[in-house]
Amino acid sequence: MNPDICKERDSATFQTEVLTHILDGGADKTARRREIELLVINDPDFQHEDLNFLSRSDRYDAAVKKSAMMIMKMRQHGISDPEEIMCYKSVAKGNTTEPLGLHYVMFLPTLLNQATPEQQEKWLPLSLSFQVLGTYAQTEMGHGTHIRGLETTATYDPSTQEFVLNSPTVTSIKWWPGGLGKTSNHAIVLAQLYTQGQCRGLHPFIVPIRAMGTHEPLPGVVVGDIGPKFGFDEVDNGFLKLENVRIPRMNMLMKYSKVAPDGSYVKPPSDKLTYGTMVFIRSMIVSESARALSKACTIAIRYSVVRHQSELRQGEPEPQILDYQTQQYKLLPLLATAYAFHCVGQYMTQTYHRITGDISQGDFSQLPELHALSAGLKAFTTWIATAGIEVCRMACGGHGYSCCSGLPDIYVTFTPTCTYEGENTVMMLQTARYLVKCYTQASEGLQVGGTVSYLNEMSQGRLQPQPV
Amino acid sequence: SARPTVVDINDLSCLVEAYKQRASRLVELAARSLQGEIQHSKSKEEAWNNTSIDLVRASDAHCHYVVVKLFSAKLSEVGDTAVHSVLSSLALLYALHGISQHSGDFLQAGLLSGPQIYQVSQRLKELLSQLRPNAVALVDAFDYRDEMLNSVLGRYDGNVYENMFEWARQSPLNRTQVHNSFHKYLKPLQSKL
Repeated sequence: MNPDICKERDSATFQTEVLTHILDGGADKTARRREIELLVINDPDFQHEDLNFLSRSDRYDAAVKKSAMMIMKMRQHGISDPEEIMCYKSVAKGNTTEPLGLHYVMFLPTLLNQATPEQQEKWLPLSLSFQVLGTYAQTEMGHGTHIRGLETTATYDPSTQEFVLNSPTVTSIKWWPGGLGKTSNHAIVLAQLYTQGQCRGLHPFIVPIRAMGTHEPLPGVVVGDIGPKFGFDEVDNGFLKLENVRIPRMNMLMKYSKVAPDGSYVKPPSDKLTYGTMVFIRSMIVSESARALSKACTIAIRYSVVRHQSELRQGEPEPQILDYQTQQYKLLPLLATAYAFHCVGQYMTQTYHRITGDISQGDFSQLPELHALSAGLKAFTTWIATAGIEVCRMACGGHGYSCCSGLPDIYVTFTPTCTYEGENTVMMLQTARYLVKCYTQASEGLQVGGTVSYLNEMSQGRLQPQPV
Repeated sequence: SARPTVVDINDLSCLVEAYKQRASRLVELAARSLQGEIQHSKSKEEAWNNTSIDLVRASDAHCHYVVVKLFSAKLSEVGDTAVHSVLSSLALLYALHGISQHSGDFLQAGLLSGPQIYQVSQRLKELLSQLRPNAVALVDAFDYRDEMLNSVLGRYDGNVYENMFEWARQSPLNRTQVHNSFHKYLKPLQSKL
């Protein structure tokens, strides 16, 4: 053990274990988390060459191998609780991503939230046994966060009771979904529904893209990998072009909106329900911000007590670089931010579950608040965490530039969160739309609730700041 | 009736209040700015675009308030005195650092005075010194094992340099003492010049 780091631990004024329990939500949760982590760490099957020394193709290959192994091992260990799955996977994949990530975090949740019981009966066993390897194809080459602008069409044909899916333009080609290029055989495709000659807006469809036995692309499906990216080397983010692909009527997810065999349409109780999976991911990203930033802070702060540099006082030994005020100013506010985001992540997860629980009981009243808060906090935390990771990297001097610091991997794996699941500026403007709406309501004397309840006080003249 | 804003920069609840008022003011400014634009613009959409910088600022302030408020609220759940003390310092640092970064908003809103902004900056420095001895313990509490961090610099045992050297030796460029590119390109070049 390095003597400097020993000295630091000896001089702490609190017991780290107590704080760890608080962060985990209790001593029992810490114990279980550690148990799961050791299942991965002590498993020789998860030992592998450092991914930094492999080509992109080899990194993808290693990641698919690891994904497949993770699934097998989790079954063997009886890990089925979503939190425990997340814990197991986060240890196994380290600071990188995995090709089957979207199967877990988007494909399955969409089935659970948007499929009818009959549809779930069909698709869930296939998905849970990984006969169906799924992803979620929303973004198009020419269309990002503005999803009403998506061009992919699904036209209902009552004569065959099928939807005909098309990518009518180059810009409508689905672009970026993780695991779409080579790994998945099914995708939940977001497309504009046309029935009885009318466009009914965006709806989700389960589209088979590769044959389940041979994994060959199906007729009318043009699918592949989008090429090297800024990080994300392990994931085959893909493109998908659909040319008159026919799918059965029951492949439209119909929990909320429905198309009857004759083509008549029943609209959903709220338009925002179609984007429920995105809201879920945005809520989870807040915790990811805390995780990525806390990892970066851990690296930079530990290194800052090992590294000695220059002289504070002439003739004395080089001090630890964390003794420099400028180094403290770089790192300690970020450490505080990591803790703050941890609290926000916990709150966001609880709020998501509470409000989606209400939604499943038919109460949609808090959906706009969830939508606005998840969008804003996703943007707020990812912007700050991304910039913070980079500060941590530079706080490690030249060595932060080496992949051995772990910081480049953390940065390139995390920074896409600023653009995926909604580009951050657009997210902030969505939140602003909600704030302005609530402000208007409060000004008119209506009560607004949740995190914007302070706007009531303002309308009542109770928020009148005066100079100190 | 107006409520006086007495901001004690060492009182987290006062700072939460200040963040709330900042958010409130920026939402109001953005909403009024939008209203003004609607009267001058050709369409609501154009007015929205012309106000979007203010709108993003308002959202940012709202989110910042939510974060400060949640961090502050978390402290009430912490029973251990030593942990409560260090987390309180962290929460105060977070709130004061945000104020120093956005001091213009707090000054313009009359939430803090110029001398108070100076106090914030001084208090911030004190908090850095105060938290410095606990910095390593605070990151240890995240409890990331080496296998998860995958970082030579962030190793728990702090044995950075010897492991960095070992890591570098694994580079594929080190598999042979003389790389093939020397024979293919450099040697012919040397022989020609």
